[in-house]
Amino acid sequence: MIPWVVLERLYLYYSYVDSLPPEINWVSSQMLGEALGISPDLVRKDMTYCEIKGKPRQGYPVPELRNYLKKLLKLDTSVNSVIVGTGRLGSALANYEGLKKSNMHVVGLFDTDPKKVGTTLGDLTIMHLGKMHDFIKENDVVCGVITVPAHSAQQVCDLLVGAGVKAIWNFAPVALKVPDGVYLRSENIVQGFVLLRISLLEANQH
Amino acid sequence: MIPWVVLERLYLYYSYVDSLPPEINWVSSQMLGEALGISPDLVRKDMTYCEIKGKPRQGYPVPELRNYLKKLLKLDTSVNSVIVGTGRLGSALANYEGLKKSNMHVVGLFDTDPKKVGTTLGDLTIMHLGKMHDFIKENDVVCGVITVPAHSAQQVCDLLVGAGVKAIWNFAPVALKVPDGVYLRSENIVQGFVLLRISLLEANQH
Ligand SMILES: NC(=O)c1ccc[n+]([C@@H]2O[C@H](COP(=O)([O-])OP(=O)(O)OC[C@H]3O[C@@H](n4cnc5c(N)ncnc54)[C@H](O)[C@@H]3O)[C@@H](O)[C@H]2O)c1
Ligand SMILES: NC(=O)c1ccc[n+]([C@@H]2O[C@H](COP(=O)([O-])OP(=O)(O)OC[C@H]3O[C@@H](n4cnc5c(N)ncnc54)[C@H](O)[C@@H]3O)[C@@H](O)[C@H]2O)c1
Repeated sequence: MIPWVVLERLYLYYSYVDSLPPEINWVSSQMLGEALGISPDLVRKDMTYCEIKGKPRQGYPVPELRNYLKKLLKLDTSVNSVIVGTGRLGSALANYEGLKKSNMHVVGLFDTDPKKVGTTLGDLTIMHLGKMHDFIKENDVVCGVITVPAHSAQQVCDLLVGAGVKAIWNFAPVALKVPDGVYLRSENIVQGFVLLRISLLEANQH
Repeated sequence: MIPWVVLERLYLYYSYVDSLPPEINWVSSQMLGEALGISPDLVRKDMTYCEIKGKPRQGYPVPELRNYLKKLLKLDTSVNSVIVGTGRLGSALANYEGLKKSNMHVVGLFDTDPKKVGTTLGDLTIMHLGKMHDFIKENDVVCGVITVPAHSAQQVCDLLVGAGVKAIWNFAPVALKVPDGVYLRSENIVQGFVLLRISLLEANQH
């Protein structure tokens, strides 16, 4: 088993090599470390979890590394998802190229606001929350993204779980309860700002 | 020095105890662990970095723990910030209660879109990017948030650094270059989805 903190970094290495221009065939732990603010020693240590061997003074072969990490991180597996709450954050996620490239397949958008229901966002039409249960069952949806206000988040979560969703990606600032067998990840982007400010105020790196 | 990964978790403990109703005076490592999906052993280990002692069978005193963590995480220090790019993501951040509560003080919003410049978002008026340099100098701004398209991000970053900003919080999917002495944190929320999908597909926890 690869530890989560290593998987998190492996994904950063993947998205870096994936953004390299086609003529770059080798990437060193130095190059990866500098671009991502990670020590080259740690990069080398992380790479021991991969079967791709580096070459002294050249580094890792980009095409092989990209393909290996793509499989390891399951980026080649598409997952049907719905986004509930098509406000500012929900619409930013629905439009985000990065999610499309990582094979999150958004198949449905839901909201309760009569002014939003029936309008289009990208190439999807926003549906009313009342239609979500049947939609999830008919479209093999496994992941639900929650971008509604905090007071509605648990209710939306229960609806998603009740319809058979197995993974919940939550952005509302509230600790959700899910039954065993349902995987929950809550984002809390304030955490990023808190760590940035600590660096700034302590004017050093840990 | 407390390791970053521990600080990340301490912030999650803080935001959990900060959201507890006032009549709850004690919180156990069990309670914290269950709410946040972290093992109680790890919670207890993290708490050894804090000077707050737990009591057997009762746990940690909530008011003392909250105040201690607030200081440790520098949540009581306000930082003047600007957001550059007031589209979907930028406006979601400008309106997010969580950032206000963590003492990020957004004092300026900037964009280049003539349809947005001059309109209001919350209680601020969106200004044109051309006014940002002087605004940063006159308003003691130390942090810049980048929510513009990837192709404009480095140029916006250089403008912020040139005006004297010392911390950059970047959401554009591109590896930015900053000089020494400027602290950079890049968010990559796709990473969260990638880890969630791995849990789902491997149907287990690491
Ligand atoms: N985690 C983070 O980092 C972060 C950052 C910004 C915002 N947020 C949170 O994300 C959520 C959305 O923020 P926003 O700025 O997009 O808010 P918003 O008000 O722009 O959008 C919320 C949307 O949810 C819809 N909605 C409300 N109740 C609903 C329900 N029961 N079912 C379906 N749709 C419902 C509304 O009609 C609206 O379209 C909020 O909880 C906010 O606190 C989190
Ligand atoms: N990191 C993440 O997790 C994440 C998630 C969603 C979106 N994004 C990224 O965040 C950025 C914003 O996404 P969005 O959905 O809000 O896009 P958007 O198109 O809704 O907003 C972009 C805004 O930036 C403005 N802008 C463009 N060039 C500018 C410049 N040089 N100076 C100032 N303002 C400028 C535009 O006028 C617009 O208002 C994009 O780079 C997107 O890829 C990141």
